[in-house]
Amino acid sequence: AVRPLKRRQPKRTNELPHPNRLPGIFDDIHGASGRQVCRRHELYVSFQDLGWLDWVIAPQGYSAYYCEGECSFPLDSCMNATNHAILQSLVHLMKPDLVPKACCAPTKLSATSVLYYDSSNNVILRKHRNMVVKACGCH
Amino acid sequence: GGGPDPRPPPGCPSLRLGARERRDMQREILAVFGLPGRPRPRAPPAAARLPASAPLFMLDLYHAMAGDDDEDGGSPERRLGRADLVMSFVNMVERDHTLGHQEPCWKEFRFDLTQIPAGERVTAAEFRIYKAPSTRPLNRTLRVSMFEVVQERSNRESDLFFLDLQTLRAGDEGWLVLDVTAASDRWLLSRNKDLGLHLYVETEDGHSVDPDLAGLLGQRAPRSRQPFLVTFFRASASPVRAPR
Repeated sequence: AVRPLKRRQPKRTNELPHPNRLPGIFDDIHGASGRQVCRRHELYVSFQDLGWLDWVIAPQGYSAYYCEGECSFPLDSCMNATNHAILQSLVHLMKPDLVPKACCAPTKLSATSVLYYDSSNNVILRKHRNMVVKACGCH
Repeated sequence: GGGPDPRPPPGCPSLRLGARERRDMQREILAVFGLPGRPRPRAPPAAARLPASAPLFMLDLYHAMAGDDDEDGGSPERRLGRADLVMSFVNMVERDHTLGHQEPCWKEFRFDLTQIPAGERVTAAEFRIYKAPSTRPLNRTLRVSMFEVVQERSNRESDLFFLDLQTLRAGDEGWLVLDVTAASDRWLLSRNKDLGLHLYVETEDGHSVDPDLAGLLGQRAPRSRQPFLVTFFRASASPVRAPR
């Protein structure tokens, strides 16, 4: 009997298991999984809502922003990611149970200033660093 | 998150914070701002909001600093000397030493400095007093000098420490800024005390002039022209929050 030819085992390759079409910068901002890619979102901290306007002279609140979105495709051209994040995301694709995805976090922060009365009616102007997200990326 | 008035997605119970949770949230956010607590300004907000000299000046600084906020933006000369805290002190006691026509005559200002926060380094301090055109035809040039009261003496004049000298013309009008940064070393040492300042005015040939007659406005001036002290601080250690 002719021995059936041994089926060649598919060579284990590191090919990505799913179509790895990266959403380019002209595609919509939803990645392949339908989730949004990592980007900055509006977050307004309202001193009015906090009931502080009887002692805060300025501002009435400020846009702090926050970062949210998928880091599934750190190679995406519209997303800035550290080399480590790219490596972590690739290793995550190979071992999803062992290595988490890179996460979407601020890459640039700036300050905001608040002008207010203290309990002795002195007027104080305080600059707070790292209170406003300027840019997001994958870490 | 989301737009200016984020609405919870349909079906999700809208989160309503109780009074106590709101207070806890406020305290958490105050802690992030490094604010000691929610101060209760003494004067009723309406009176406190009259255009007083210190808030008006500080509002200008706020707009300058806000323009400076973008770390990589803001032209260097607009930086407030990298200060991250500016305090204006308005609680002041003023005493005139112009009685009896003895020479020299001076004005004394005492400021309550107990509000100065710990761990901050003073990078600059200035005393601001409004100069109106003088009421009498004094000769043209006046010299205004400022001293810090180092030690009061019962039987003689206090020990003084020279701070600044400005020359102006009798007809000048506007804010006169005297540099009192040199006095700040002593503040941080004797925090519990207040700061005493003596203001002298004299003519070019050395005659002492009553500061009121020279047009320097004290506490009796309208609120938008009252003198105040401004101090610029730089946090020596960034206020790192204790882990919870």
